[in-house]
Amino acid sequence: LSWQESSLLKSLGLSAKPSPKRPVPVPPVLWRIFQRRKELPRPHQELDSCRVEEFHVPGNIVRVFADQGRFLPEEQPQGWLCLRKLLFFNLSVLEEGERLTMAQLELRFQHNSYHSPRPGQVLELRLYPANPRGQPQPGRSPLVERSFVQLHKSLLFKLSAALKDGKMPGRNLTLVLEISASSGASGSPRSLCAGSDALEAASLLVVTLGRQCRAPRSRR
Amino acid sequence: SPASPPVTPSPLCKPRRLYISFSDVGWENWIIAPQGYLANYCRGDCPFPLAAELNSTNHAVLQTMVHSLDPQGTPQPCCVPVRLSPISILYYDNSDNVVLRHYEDMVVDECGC
Repeated sequence: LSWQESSLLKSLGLSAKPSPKRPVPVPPVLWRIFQRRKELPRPHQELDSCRVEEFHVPGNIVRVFADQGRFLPEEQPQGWLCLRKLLFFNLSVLEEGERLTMAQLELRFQHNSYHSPRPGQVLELRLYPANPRGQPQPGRSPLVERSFVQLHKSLLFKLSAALKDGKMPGRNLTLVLEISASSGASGSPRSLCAGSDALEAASLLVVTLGRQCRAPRSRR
Repeated sequence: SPASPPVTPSPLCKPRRLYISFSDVGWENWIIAPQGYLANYCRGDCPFPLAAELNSTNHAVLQTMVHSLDPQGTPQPCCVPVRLSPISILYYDNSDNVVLRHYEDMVVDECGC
């Protein structure tokens, strides 16, 4: 049975039978897509299984990678820096020949804002491509740069274009996340950055087109 | 009172019910959902003459004719899936990531000869 099972798993796109060690909760977005597909009337006349309609992109595999990075020590002198964290996503499970069609980073915070905004105060968020040690690659401009008056509970960033440009080094994605208060804000840096542990989790949603979908379709 | 006559299953080629439970094959630890699904399978005869509802190919029609002439040398056409539909599966991969994958050709909707 074992070789039969291996053969079946291979045809389903798995190198071995998974045995989850620390199973994480299923991300709500994946549940929603699953339930929507499940509720479609059968047979699925109108369903293209090589397209993820929810994101309007080609693809038949949707993965959510958990962040495996760590908080980085603040470097001096950067008094207005609230948070500096390495984001590390191990993408080695992507199979040879899979084509990435969408990548979306989600940052979830414990609450909707670091603190009550004061007049003129702006929070700036930057994401830099980095090496696995957490050092931003020299001379590289931020992948994402955005200003907020107030941080929301969840922030989404499309990274598809950046990754397609070949900025994904090897089989993983390493980024440095920085959140800082604008230098023009009044008050001490510490008070402006109160709650710098507010980042709850980061995850990367990746949509890919597997080999099955990439094969040319036979003419009718 | 007389018992109602037993329902005799049709011997003709058509989809039969088959529920695949992932726990029966020992995959329940890593497949999150569904726990199983109605996959169906094809079984039945493709007799001479092939009726229209048997979804027969031209090849099957000719093979049936040859079979009627030479039953020993040529078998009857087979009853096989002619239309299948996809399902989606949510599972944990080898790195504990959650994956949603759409698999084509998982459910037998129609059979034919």
